Amino acid sequence: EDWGYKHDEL
Amino acid sequence: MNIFRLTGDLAHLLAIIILLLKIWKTRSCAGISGKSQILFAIVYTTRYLDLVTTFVSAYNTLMKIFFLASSYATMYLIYIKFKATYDHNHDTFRIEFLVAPAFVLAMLITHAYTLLEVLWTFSIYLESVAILPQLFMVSKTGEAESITSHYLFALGSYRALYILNWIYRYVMENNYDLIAIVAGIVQTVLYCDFFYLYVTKVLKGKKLQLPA
Repeated sequence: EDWGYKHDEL
Repeated sequence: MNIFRLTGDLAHLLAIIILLLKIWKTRSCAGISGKSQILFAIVYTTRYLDLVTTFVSAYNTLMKIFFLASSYATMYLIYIKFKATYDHNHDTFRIEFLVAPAFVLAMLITHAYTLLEVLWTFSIYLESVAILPQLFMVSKTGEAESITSHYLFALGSYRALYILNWIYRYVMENNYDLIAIVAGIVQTVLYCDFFYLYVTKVLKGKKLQLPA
């Protein structure tokens, strides 16, 4: 699960 | 961060600033759907819970705080400060018909069954349809002020630019999130009819008026 991607985008 | 993502974020920021300025300068929220603004506040609240768990960058934190704060400020202007100008007779969309299905769908199709993950997914689904009460209001009254049209155009462009960002990320970083992509496409498609009217009417100096 790519959490970084999820937190980064608005 | 790539150019599509950045311009998407800036379009989103611009949309919110246009809306707040319009309400503040005219001292009126006529033509603005309070229901859509409630939905946006729910969207940001459920998506940006990660503000307290994860730090990405100052940019990321500031933007999230701005989107959260501005959505609550907009609700305050519509439902409290300029309540007398709120056109509630034309803002009759039942938001539970959007919130409930978005929640059910988030329970059915999500990456993981954790509270933050399900709420993130819910916010993505809800955002894709959150503009419907506003579009419904425009179709009901048959017109929109130019400034409201500019707001809608900037707000619609933001997710369209995100789609380009997702294509870029897929090609350059082999990174993608199917839930965000499908919802983002749905969201953008909902604006298509409006985009057409915006380009053919508003940009030519005419008021956005639907045929009777």
